[in-house]
Amino acid sequence: MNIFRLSGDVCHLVAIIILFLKIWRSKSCAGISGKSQLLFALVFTTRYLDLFTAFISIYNTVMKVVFLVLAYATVSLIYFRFRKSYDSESDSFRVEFLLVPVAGLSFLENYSFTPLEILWTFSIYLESVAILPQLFMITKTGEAESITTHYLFFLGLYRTLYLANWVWRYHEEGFFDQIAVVSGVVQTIFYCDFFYLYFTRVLRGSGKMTLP
Amino acid sequence: GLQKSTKDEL
Repeated sequence: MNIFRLSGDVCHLVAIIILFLKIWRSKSCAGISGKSQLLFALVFTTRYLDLFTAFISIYNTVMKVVFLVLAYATVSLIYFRFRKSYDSESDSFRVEFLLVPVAGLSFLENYSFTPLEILWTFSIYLESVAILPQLFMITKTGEAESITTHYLFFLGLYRTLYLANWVWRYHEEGFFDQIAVVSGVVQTIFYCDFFYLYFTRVLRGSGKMTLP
Repeated sequence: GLQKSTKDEL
């Protein structure tokens, strides 16, 4: 464990909590892509299958459970409790265009052709594109509430910090996980445009982020 | 470098 990974995990947790509390307190999921949240729940489900078979640390186990519970709780808020406020019209990204290539690639490019390893690889590839429906929805509606942009900021920051974690682990431990690193770079690249808007619009105190 | 899986990561 290093400071980059720990702060990355904290950012990830903060992002998930920001989103959950935003929906819970505003009793609305307007502007939130349910599809992205479904994809994140799928990412955690396929990645944390070793939750009961491989004990790594208390921290690892606790965080996995917390991420799974919050992911499914957020999905249930969007699709059940506050489904009247779910804007399915704007959440129109075709996720099959993500799932099929990601599933195909996880069968082609993996470390070992075993169910657990392929599902882990699937979760890594899927996570790098899971935010696209949400970013697409923001471009479609042309705006995002500031709290949603803070959620996206921490979510983008977490994987950026993981990139620093992998640089550190390569330097310190000679460790290099090609699949995770390449996917992490792709994932972070998708946030670059958002980061630019976030720093130039939202942090200037303009509150809502409106796209040009 | 040595390739290890990131299974100890979240």
